[in-house]
Amino acid sequence: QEPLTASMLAAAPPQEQKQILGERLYPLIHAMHPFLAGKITGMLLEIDNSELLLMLESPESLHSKIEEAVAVLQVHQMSESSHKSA
Amino acid sequence: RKSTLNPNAKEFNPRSFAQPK
Repeated sequence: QEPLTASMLAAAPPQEQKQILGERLYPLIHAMHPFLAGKITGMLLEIDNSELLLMLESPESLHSKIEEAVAVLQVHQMSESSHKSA
Repeated sequence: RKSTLNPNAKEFNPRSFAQPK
């Protein structure tokens, strides 16, 4: 698969750009967290496209961001289950 | 509070992801 570039991304409509980035991120995230991959990818897709492109080129920063997302999710899930509203 | 990641983000559904062999 050819590397994704900013110009390739810019050629796509905005909504499509996130999908394209997600398609690149998902397999990488899936390799680390198969069960959370869809959720983590969705969280990372809220980051700026330019930053996501940098992450795709830098496995280390991508990995640390993935771990950050997992941590955020875990805290979120704990607080959700402790609230027990509704 | 350093994380800007949103745990309520919409889940991403891959269109073309195939399991690696």
